[in-house]
Amino acid sequence: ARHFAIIGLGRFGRAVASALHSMGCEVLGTDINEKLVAQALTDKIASHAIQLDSTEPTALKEAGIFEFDTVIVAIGNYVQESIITTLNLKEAGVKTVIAKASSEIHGKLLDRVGADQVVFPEYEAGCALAHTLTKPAILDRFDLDPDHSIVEILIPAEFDGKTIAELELRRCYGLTILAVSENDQKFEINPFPNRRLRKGMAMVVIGSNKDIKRLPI
Amino acid sequence: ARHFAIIGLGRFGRAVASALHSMGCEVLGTDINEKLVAQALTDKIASHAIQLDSTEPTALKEAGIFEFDTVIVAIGNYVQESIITTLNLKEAGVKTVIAKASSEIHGKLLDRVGADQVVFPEYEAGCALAHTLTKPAILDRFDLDPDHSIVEILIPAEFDGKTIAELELRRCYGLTILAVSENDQKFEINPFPNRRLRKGMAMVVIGSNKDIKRLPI
Ligand SMILES: Nc1ncnc2c1ncn2[C@@H]1O[C@H](COP(=O)(O)OP(=O)(O)OP(=O)(O)O)[C@@H](O)[C@H]1O
Ligand SMILES: Nc1ncnc2c1ncn2[C@@H]1O[C@H](COP(=O)(O)OP(=O)(O)OP(=O)(O)O)[C@@H](O)[C@H]1O
Repeated sequence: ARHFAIIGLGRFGRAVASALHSMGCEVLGTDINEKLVAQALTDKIASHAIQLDSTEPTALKEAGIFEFDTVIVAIGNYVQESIITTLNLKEAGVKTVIAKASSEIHGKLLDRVGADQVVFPEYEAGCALAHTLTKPAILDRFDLDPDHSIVEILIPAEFDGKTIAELELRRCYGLTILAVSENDQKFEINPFPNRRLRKGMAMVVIGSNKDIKRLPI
Repeated sequence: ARHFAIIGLGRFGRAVASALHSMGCEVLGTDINEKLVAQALTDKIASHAIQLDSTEPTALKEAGIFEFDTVIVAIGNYVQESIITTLNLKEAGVKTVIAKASSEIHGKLLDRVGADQVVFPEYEAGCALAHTLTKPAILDRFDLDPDHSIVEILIPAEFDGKTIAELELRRCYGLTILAVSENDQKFEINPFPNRRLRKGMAMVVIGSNKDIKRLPI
């Protein structure tokens, strides 16, 4: 099984640990705060958990953190601790260090000290929410490249009662329908052209962002 | 233009404000911390920003927050403040209140006081990272329903040098290819069957999760 170490058991660190642990991975959780270490063991979100200060290289070495292929640094508000920890790990030869950043400058500093991947959980979630608020008809979005996406949209009023064939989405909009929701829970993949669309249902289409913007939503 | 009020200008609140503001919406940002209010104005992430304590209904009324259709409560660590604020807003008749939660129990309390939508930014980002760590070949995932997804995957070694037609993905795996990457930046939508796949490229497929798990990745 894959081994992962997670430094920092805040909301993000706990979520990573718990998801990895439930997928059968070996997870070592660490935090400077003894209470959070004990909580991680009680909640069974990690195989092991150790209290340590990750800015101390000897503490990391004794806990065996340097033996891991992948270490996640989930320290957000304490920028200095996050940077020093990442540097400690890369200098000790840890192959992949993934660190969470709380700001653009934090991200730049992490890049400088050798982080292999930087994630911005709050920033990405904030942008995603803003998108759903301004385009309420777009339920979800999967960006393929700067010009193309897959979007899940509420069936516009203009499409209500029409079949997929009648709508001629490819000819009129350059978009391809991938799936249509039957109800809240289930999608039908590659629906037949004679499938009639109803207001309140959702459909998933793929195409260029320019064409998606032309939909009457 | 649409109007939005955001209570709490931490990382998440700022990201929502800044994204909405850059899309041309009217944004009012508030926080109990005067420094964060001043920072929001300097960084131009909102049209207006006011210092207030959102647990005080009169402060919310005087700031005009009750006139907004949609208010985002971006207070995470202070659960009591988040809950009281949400209750104040719903009792005053605000149509849509979206609140950020830091734990499952926080989410349940927000539901109880009438939040229209609850988001878990750190939890969702943690799970997403865990998925990419355990299935490194799956670059990105778009969940359609519990049984079906769209996934972007690295072309497996077994598919290297073969054309889409030769692979017979629909017959052998029940999956449909939607797009193939030409390089890091650009995807080709609905590629021709004679397109040859190369290791290192990525492809996007749609189908059932059972079939996706059968891919040699
Ligand atoms: N030097 C350190 N060694 C180990 N753990 C640390 C160190 N410094 C901070 N931490 C821990 O990292 C965790 C996360 O830190 P912080 O509060 O900065 O992140 P956050 O971004 O608010 O987290 P989240 O949003 O995931 O809740 C905390 O539990 C904290 O105790
Ligand atoms: N009663 C209140 N009225 C207005 N703002 C408040 C109140 N209580 C807390 N806040 C503000 O809400 C903001 C976010 O709070 P908190 O630190 O709990 O969230 P967080 O989940 O760590 O945020 P993020 O992860 O987005 O950085 C803080 O800037 C804080 O000053």
